[in-house]
Formats: sequence, structure tokens, C-alpha cells
Amino acid sequence: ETHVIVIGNEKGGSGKTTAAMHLIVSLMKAGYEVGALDLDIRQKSLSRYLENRVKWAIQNEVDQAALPVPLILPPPFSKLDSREQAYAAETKGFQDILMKFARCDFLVIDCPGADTHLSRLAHAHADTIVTPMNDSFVDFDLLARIDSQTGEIEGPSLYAEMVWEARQTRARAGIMGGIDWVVMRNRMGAVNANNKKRVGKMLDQLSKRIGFRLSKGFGERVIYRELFPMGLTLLDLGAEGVPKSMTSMSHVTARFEIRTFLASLNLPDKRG
Amino acid sequence: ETHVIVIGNEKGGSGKTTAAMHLIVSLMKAGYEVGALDLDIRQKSLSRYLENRVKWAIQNEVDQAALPVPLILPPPFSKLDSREQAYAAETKGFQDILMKFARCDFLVIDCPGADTHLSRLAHAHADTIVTPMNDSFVDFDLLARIDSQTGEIEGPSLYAEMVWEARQTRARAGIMGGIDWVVMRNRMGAVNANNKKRVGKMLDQLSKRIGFRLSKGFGERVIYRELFPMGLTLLDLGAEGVPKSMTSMSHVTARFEIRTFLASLNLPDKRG
Ligand SMILES: Nc1ncnc2c1ncn2[C@@H]1O[C@H](COP(=O)(O)OP(=O)(O)OP(=O)(O)O)[C@@H](O)[C@H]1O
Ligand SMILES: Nc1ncnc2c1ncn2[C@@H]1O[C@H](COP(=O)(O)OP(=O)(O)OP(=O)(O)O)[C@@H](O)[C@H]1O
Ligand SMILES: [Mg+2]
Ligand SMILES: [Mg+2]
Repeated sequence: ETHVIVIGNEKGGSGKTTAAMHLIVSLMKAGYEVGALDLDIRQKSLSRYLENRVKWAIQNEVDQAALPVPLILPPPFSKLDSREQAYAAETKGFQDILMKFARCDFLVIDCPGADTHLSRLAHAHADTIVTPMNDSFVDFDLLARIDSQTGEIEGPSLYAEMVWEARQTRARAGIMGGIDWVVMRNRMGAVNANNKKRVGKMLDQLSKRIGFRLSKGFGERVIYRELFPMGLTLLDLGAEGVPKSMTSMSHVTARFEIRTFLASLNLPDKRG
Repeated sequence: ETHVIVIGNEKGGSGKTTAAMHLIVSLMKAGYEVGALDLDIRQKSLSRYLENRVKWAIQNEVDQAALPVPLILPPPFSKLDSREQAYAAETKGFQDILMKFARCDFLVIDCPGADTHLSRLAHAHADTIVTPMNDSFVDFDLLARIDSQTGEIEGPSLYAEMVWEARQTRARAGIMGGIDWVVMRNRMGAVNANNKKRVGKMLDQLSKRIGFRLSKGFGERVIYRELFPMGLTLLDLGAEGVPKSMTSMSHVTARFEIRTFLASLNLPDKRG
């Protein structure tokens, strides 16, 4: 039974594609069969990242063992004029494509920074939702509104409502098992500034109210973005035929962040 | 004649709302009449930032002179079912709303991280387009595709095409004067890392090809985001009734970045 991990956050640039890529590589390196689905129809950043990977491996004659690639399939996007017909086509197409991923242990779905029908379908089919977010009240505003006078949480906001509706849809469809919703702080500053503490405090309060838990996150580090043109991640460095990692503190700490993040997802051990 | 400044980048989280807010406050502090239009219909981050400002000023009994607010009007969004009718309504509504901003020296328009009809209308009406971007090839990918083998620019990508089409629309409508397209690097790391140099080099090449110029940008600094809940920016600190700025290096440098960015926009002097 494929475990579906949806990387979602309606807020743009929160780190979804970055988290998706590092999660995909981590899972492959752990020996799993991994599927990938890019629902960002327009920007296709994850697809581009994986395209770069395949091209780089070919040009540098690095084989599949050293630089594994997930099974990636085109998203069931419908261009039909009538919204009702397009949605019906996408809903059916989504079921079909899940079948094609059946041999994968894990399927990682990268969502766009927007509210789309495909993104909602993915959220309703998720076993785990990972929501990366910047350490910022601008990003927080898409999870919940804060009363500027009292500093208290007023209520859930757009993206929290999307997850709630996904949980409703899942329950109505009679699917067993709830969604494990994990919020991951991304691009964190090195210093434990007041802003970081305040955001952390509000996240702790909010997690109890709207049903997510906090995982370990990623710091703001160039290594998380500088290998995109080659389709590589830090975890690929040092593999046969691939350049070695620098022995910098940032690289060492990043490896620790990625490993800790994966562990905190409490994914099922599929090798048993 | 109102000078229209559009803050645009289809890439999410590139810093549009942050740039928009700091530009609005800079212009008001310089004594200009400023209008604001938030085209992010769903997330409304700029509207929220300005709402927070008004609430905070009321609660802390700070007057309009110390904490000025721009003229902000609701966007001409159409919910009509037929796309053709909705677009026609928005096109007409956009002309109408420009009239209402006629007494402003500058109108700052914040666009969403998506391709919407309203965003395209704004781009076609822009005198200046400011495109913030992260120091990242992931963000670069929305301006142009890079051949991973040669490292050469292959051609313009989605957002560059949107600006090109805006310039075409403007030319066909017989509007005098071209669009000054300014790309601003945002969230830059303190260190001049290899990645930063490579992105800079590609931006220099690309600017000549697709017709933009590079302005001075903002570093990655908590001060650019931590005052969102109060609706304040660094430039407001120290005004009558408003908390003082810390005398930290980051605040001093941020003030310099904001002033330099404004100057580099070469905006017309409207006080003559
Ligand atoms: N931990 C990090 N350290 C440094 N840079 C990062 C980190 N996470 C993300 N970035 C950079 O931040 C930008 C946004 O990240 P990313 O594209 O992964 O977000 P996204 O949520 O997928 O965006 P979108 O909503 O556009 O799909 C990119 O330029 C990326 O390279
Ligand atoms: N120079 C900066 N330093 C520190 N944080 C920043 C800076 N610029 C932007 N941010 C933070 O990065 C995140 C994205 O910025 P912002 O919301 O302004 O981008 P945007 O392009 O308007 O996003 P969207 O596409 O969702 O509208 C926010 O959390 C913001 O607070
Ligand atoms: Mg993405
Ligand atoms: Mg914005």
C-alpha cells in the first residue's frame, strides 16, 4: 500500500519543491521505491529539478545506482472548458494515476503555491501532509489570523481550511486512517531572534487547535538551493562519479537537518 | 499623471508584498500621495499588512502624520462564470479604478505569485515593473531556462514572456513610453558565495537579452518581516509614538538598502 506524502502550502515560496526533492532523494537513498508527482502545472519546478538530474547524470556518465531517479508521471491536468467537466476528468485521472504508482513504497506529491483542484485532490488522498513555512508572520497568516491587539489566534485561515476540507472529504469517502499533518519550519535564521521565538510560540498554540504537529526543519542554507541546475542534492554528493561535499559546518548541519526531518515524519518502515 | 509601479513575479515568495510595502512607506515618507492596489485576491497579504497598520495606529493612538496610510481600493475582481465576460468586466473595472487613483503621484500594485488576468492587466499598465527574486536558480528558472550542459541561457521562461506580452499589449494600445523593468535581488546571503556570483553573472547576461536592469536589492534580514503583525516597517520606527529602531548593524544596513533601492528606481520627481 503506497504511502502518499503531499507537500502542501498555498503560500508561495515556502519551500515545498525544496522539501519534496530532499525527501525524494532521502527515501531513495534509504532503499525505497519512490514515486513523484508534480502538480505545479505551470511552473513545474520539481519536474525541472528531476530533468536537470537526468541530463546531468547522462552528461557526466553517472549511473542510476549512484544517482537514482524516482518514477515520475505527468499530472492528470484537464484543459476542458467547463469547470465541472474538467474537475470530473481530473478526479478520475487522479485515481488512475494512483494505480500506476502502486509499486512504489512512497509517493511524494509537490503542490503549487495556489488553490487548485488537483492540489485539493492530492490533499484528500494524503497519508502525510508536509507543510513547509518560512519563519514569518506573513507565512503564518495563511494558517491562522492573529488579533493584532491581543496577540491571540482569531481562527484558521485559508490553508488550514484547505487541510480541514481534505480531512472532511477523506472521512466522507470512508477512508480509514487520518492524515498526519506535519508543519516544518524552513529557511530559519541562525540566531534565535525574538521573531523566531514568537513564531514558534504561536505555532505551538495553533498546532493543538487545528491538528498538526511540528517537525524539525531546515535552516537558511545555500546548499539547499545551489545544486538545482545539476539536479543534485547534498545527499547525492560523494556518490560514485559525483563531486564530494565540502567539509563545511553548513553541509554537516544540513545533512543532520535532512536526516532528522525524515525521522520526524514517522513514516512506516516498508521493508519489513 | 500617476506613475504606476507594478510589483510582479509569477514565482511565489520572491518578496513582492515585502517590496511593495517598503516602497509604499518610502514614497509616503518622501511626501508623495501614494495609492495601493492588492491584486492577490485570495491571500491579500498587502491588504492584511495595511489593515494591521491601521489597527495598530488606532490601538496605540498614533496619528496619520506619524503613520501615514496609502489610498487603498478593492481590486476589480470578477466572479462571473464565463471567462470571457469576467475578463471584460475586469478590463473595464481596471480602467475605472485607475481613474479613482488619479490624484496619487504613485500607484503601487502588488501582484500574486500566479498568472491571473488582473495581474496581466496591471503589467500592461505599468510604467515601472519591479521584479524581486530570491538569489536562486530555482527562482531564475521562471525568467529563463539555462542549458545544464553548457550553462548558457536557452531562452525566456514563463514570467519573462508575461512581461514581453505586457510590452506588446502596451505598444498595440498606442501608449507612449516603454516599461522600465527592474529586477531586484532579495533575501541575499551575507557572504559572497559562489551561488550568489553565478546567479549574478547569469542575471547580467539575461538583462541584455530580455530587457530589464538590475537594481540594488535587500539582504535576508528579520527586520523585513518581523513588523508585519503591527503593520510597520523599519522606516516607521522612531516616528512619534512608534517604538525606536534598535541601533543594530542590520537595521542600519537595511535602511541603506531601502533608500538605495528607491533611488535606483529612477522615479520621476513629482514635486516640481
Ligand atoms: N532551506 C532553504 N535554504 C535556502 N534556500 C531555500 C531553502 N528552502 C527554499 N529555498 C529557496 O527559496 C525559494 C523558494 O523555495 P521553493 O521553490 O522550494 O518553494 P515552493 O514552496 O515550492 O514555491 P512555489 O510556491 O513557487 O512552488 C527557492 O529559491 C529555493 O531555492
Ligand atoms: N529581505 C527579506 N528578508 C527576510 N525575509 C524576507 C525578505 N523578503 C521577504 N521575506 C519573507 O519571505 C516570505 C515571502 O515574502 P513575500 O510574502 O513578500 O513574497 P511574495 O512574492 O509576495 O509571495 P506571494 O507569491 O505568496 O505573494 C515572507 O515570509 C516574507 O516575510
Ligand atoms: Mg514549488
Ligand atoms: Mg505577496
